[in-house]
Amino acid sequence: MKPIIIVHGGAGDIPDSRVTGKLTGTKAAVIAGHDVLLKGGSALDAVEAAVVSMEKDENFNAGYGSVLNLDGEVEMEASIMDGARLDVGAVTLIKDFLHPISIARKVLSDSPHSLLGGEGAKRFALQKGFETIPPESLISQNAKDALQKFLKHGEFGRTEIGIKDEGGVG
Amino acid sequence: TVGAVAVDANGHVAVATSTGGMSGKAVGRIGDTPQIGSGTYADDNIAGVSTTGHGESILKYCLAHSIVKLIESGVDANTATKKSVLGMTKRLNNTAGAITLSKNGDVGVYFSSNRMSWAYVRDGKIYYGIEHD
Repeated sequence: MKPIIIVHGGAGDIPDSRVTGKLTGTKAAVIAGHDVLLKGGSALDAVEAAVVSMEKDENFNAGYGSVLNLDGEVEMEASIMDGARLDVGAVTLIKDFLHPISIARKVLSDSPHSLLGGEGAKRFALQKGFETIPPESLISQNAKDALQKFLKHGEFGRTEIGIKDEGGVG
Repeated sequence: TVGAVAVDANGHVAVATSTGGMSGKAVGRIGDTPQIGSGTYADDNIAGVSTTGHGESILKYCLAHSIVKLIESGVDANTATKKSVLGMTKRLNNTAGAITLSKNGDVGVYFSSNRMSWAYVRDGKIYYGIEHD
């Protein structure tokens, strides 16, 4: 069959100021994934490439540009699933790595487990050759601003049904 | 949150989803993204789905898996995506979005939030958007 790929860059109350960046980054990601498919790559390779593209882009809430927790830290999660074998790999509560999706892929391929979190996920990633980066290098100005807005509101955004805040949803 | 769904030349379906979560979340909070069936699901025999939006609602509704099961019952990809997202929003009063590819490459895109950026490539042409309709 003809290969096909689709991507998303997040849902929510995306302000007008973020629309162009979102569209540019989303198109770049789908092209990155499609290029893999055109070269005969697998669906797993293609979805990883597409997500890696967006994890590098501050316009998205993943990797660099991730929103911040109450301690002002980036704490990320990712998952990947292979529909051929119903096999999965996932990580959660992971810090200091630019590409959580690639670590999740390694959990899928190189671990007897499906989901690793926190310190264990970090240890696994280091064992598999992933390198940490300074935590502040994952933090964008937009993420800092979003946390300040959240702290001012004092409650979680609930998308347009509740308060309007771009940091409100994934 | 970001996500991707692909069907390759051999008909294999794969899905990837990655996120920083929600702004101001508690330290240690885990959302829908790493929970299979909520943020991500893929089955070569049916479809693949990646979701985004209000994580606590998505994981309670098992949104990705609910879309896949609707497709398995004979609903087309776009209708299944819309029906599940709206079902979650109605039941839990929070919004979400999802992208879907059936095993045959049929596309589903729907979101109950104000906006969701998405893009796909078919026959060398890029289709993309961020607004409703």
